[in-house]
Amino acid sequence: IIELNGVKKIYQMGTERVHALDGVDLVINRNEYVAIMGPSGSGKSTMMNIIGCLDTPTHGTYVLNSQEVSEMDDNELANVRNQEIGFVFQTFNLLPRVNCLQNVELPLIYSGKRKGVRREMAAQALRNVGLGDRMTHRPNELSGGQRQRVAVARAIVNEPSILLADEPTGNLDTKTGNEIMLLFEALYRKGNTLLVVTHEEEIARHARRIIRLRDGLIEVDERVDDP
Amino acid sequence: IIELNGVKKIYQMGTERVHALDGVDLVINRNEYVAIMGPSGSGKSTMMNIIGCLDTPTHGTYVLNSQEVSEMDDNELANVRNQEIGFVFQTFNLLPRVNCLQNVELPLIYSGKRKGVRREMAAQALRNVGLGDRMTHRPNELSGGQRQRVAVARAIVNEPSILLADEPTGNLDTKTGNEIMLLFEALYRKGNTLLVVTHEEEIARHARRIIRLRDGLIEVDERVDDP
Ligand SMILES: Nc1ncnc2c1ncn2[C@@H]1O[C@H](COP(=O)(O)OP(=O)(O)OP(=O)(O)O)[C@@H](O)[C@H]1O
Ligand SMILES: Nc1ncnc2c1ncn2[C@@H]1O[C@H](COP(=O)(O)OP(=O)(O)OP(=O)(O)O)[C@@H](O)[C@H]1O
Ligand SMILES: [Mg+2]
Ligand SMILES: [Mg+2]
Repeated sequence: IIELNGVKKIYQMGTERVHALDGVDLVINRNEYVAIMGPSGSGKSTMMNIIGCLDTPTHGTYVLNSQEVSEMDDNELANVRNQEIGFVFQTFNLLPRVNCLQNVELPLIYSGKRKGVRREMAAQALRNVGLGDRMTHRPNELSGGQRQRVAVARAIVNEPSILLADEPTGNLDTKTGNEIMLLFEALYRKGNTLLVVTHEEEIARHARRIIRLRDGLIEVDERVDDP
Repeated sequence: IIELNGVKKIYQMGTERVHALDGVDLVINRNEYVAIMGPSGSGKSTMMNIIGCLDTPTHGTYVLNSQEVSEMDDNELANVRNQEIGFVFQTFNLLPRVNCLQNVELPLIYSGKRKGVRREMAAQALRNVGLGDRMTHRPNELSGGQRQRVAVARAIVNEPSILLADEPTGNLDTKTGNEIMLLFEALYRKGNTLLVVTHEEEIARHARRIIRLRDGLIEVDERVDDP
């Protein structure tokens, strides 16, 4: 369902050209659970942003669910970003002026859920990440790891068919991180597709396939036995 | 040189009270290397902000270098924050509109270094964290781990006598994270004092003492053998 062909992302910086992605070929099928690893600056977030339709390649093509993304109109793109794909950003990207509950309700507003239903689904998602007692806090009234968990709750609240998680446990202690991985496993077992960027081998081991990037290219792509 | 006595930080949220810190007693001597661990939300960043003179306790006292911090005037506080203490923030807090080099030069401007000297010290600090080829990039033209490393470079560029680092390797792969720990070790061997918040046991093992928080209180405080 996800197909990158010869994808490059090149930034022009004065006289210098930065190859964030340098020719990536990748096929991911429905209901796969993939970990993406690689050194800092190797292109992981850039690749995730392209897959999530938040950025466009400078070269190559991206086919999502048999449709060429560069040919989608604005409505189709908005639909993909807001309803088909859940995204946990490396920098969380929460709305600062509303509280956790309202932040997590946002994808449910897009999918047309009624107010009472939205409120309960968002509350449950927050309880699932251990933030049942922080629902009325705004992001700046939370710890770093709590903000990260709100970002996770928002990404999975409407059970997206594709979850893209960029370093979802980077600010979490081991126990809390494992709770997040249990939620991901449950989403995966319901038939959804997961791509998780992580720098921790322990976290990567939850996936069934590991892709390693280096300097904007895929260096390794291997199956992992069921954990 | 750092002494917290009965320190509490309590937030009033409507009818609810959140005890971010619930009575912390802590003594840290000159040239100690301390790791601070604990679950997400246990009070680590709150404690670091108080130690870094960026926040004040609601109860208890904080004595820094034999001086009661609550009795310092604005000039003394500014001096402590900008010259004595280096702080790596959990959310980096880089200036978005200037490039890496200018971000790292900031502490050197406060310590009155001349322009040519500042520029060279900042450039060297960036090379030390592996960003020699990213000096003219602005923060939004960098990866998450690269921004984290700029925050580290800025915190250590003028060799502060106290380094406070809140999750300095949370977004870094193992190899890059180890390079940062080598820089910290060098700073420590020069006689400085280091407090590093981390959720990774591997990183904590570089320290000589581990403090574990839970629910705003110190639960464990133990020496670690030289690694
Ligand atoms: N402005 C605020 N208002 C209300 N509660 C707050 C505020 N800031 C922090 N808190 C609460 O204080 C507690 C401690 O926060 P702190 O940021 O110190 O945790 P932490 O140990 O650094 O967590 P993490 O590992 O997730 O970064 C958290 O439960 C948080 O929700
Ligand atoms: N707007 C930009 N302009 C120029 N270069 C950029 C820009 N955005 C990213 N880059 C560069 O592209 C490369 C890849 O960035 P990317 O964010 O994908 O890395 P990453 O693998 O996610 O790293 P990390 O593990 O540190 O988060 C980096 O070297 C970065 O400096
Ligand atoms: Mg990244
Ligand atoms: Mg914190």
